[in-house]
Amino acid sequence: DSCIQFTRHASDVLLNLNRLRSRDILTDVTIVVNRQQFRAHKTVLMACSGLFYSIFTDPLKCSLGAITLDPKVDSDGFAILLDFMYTSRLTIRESLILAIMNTAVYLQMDHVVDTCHRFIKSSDDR
Amino acid sequence: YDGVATIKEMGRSIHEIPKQD
Repeated sequence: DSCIQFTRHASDVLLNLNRLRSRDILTDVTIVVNRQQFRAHKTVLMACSGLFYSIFTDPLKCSLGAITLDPKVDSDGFAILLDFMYTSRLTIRESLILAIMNTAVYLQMDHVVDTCHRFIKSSDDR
Repeated sequence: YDGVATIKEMGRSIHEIPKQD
């Protein structure tokens, strides 16, 4: 037996999901962060964030069309993390790194938190 | 998979959804 592994399939799927998001196709939830609104797909959110996984696996909450996050969450940090979910690229700005990390803690994105920690530590070392 | 010969295909795997219609 043999199989053909399409090595870029995961990134091709993610690219298409991001195109769907940018065109607001089949997006099924609005995330409200400090009066800013972000349209997204619940499946992508819950695949990337422990918080969203908990929300959308809760039968009482899974059909909600809008989720309002804690007002302490930074909307710029959230925007960067949402882009990361759909692109695998985390835009790091020195001025926003703490906001990104705190938002990642809130969203229960532990691996991103660890990466931010390492980035801050390496910046301090320099 | 163990015991399965894997051929790697490096090209695109699916169609690309355009940015806009």
